[in-house]
Amino acid sequence: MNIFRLAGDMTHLASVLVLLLKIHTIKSCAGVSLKTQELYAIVFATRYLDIFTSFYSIYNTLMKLVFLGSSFSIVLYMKYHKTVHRSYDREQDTFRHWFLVLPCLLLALLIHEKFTFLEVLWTFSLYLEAVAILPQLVLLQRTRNIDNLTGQYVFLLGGYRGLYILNWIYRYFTEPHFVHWITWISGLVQTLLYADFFFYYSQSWKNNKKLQLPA
Amino acid sequence: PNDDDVKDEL
Repeated sequence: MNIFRLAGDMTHLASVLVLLLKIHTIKSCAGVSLKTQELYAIVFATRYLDIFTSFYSIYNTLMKLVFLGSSFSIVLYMKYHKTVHRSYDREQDTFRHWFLVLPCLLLALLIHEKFTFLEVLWTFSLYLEAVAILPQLVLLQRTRNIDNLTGQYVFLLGGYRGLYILNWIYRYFTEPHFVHWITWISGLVQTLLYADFFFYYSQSWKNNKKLQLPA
Repeated sequence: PNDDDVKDEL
């Protein structure tokens, strides 16, 4: 475990905590895309199936449980908690997210490292995670007033992806056999999707203004 | 080397 990887995981954890704080404490999910959250729940459910078959470390298992538990509870909160559900921007959150799932599944069936059930699902989860943020980014663009917590949530998620790229660069140079093209390319695509958001986030921070994305 | 080294990532 290197410092970039740990920082990436902690940033990911922080993003989830920020979102849970908003939903649990403020009882609001305004500006949060349920579509993206559903995709993340699928991502973690398909990637972490190896919880039953392989053991890496206590850290690894605990973090997997945290991400599984938090992603599913966020979805359930947004769908079934009366107060939280009322704050959901249903009319704005219209991205056809199921249309992302099938192409990712087909791609995983075609391009993978090993053709086994767990491996194909694991690869599918990488492809799906790469595009899972799209409904959220579209919703942000449609939302006039992006509150601080929602902005921070997306900023932290993007930061987590960026740190993972540094982690791969570090591992490539320190672990001679560490070459994983599928992970790298889907991770890179995922990080690039945040580029636009990062630009406007840094602008609003620099000018000390409220975050607003151009339509 | 472990084939699944990347799987220790989250």
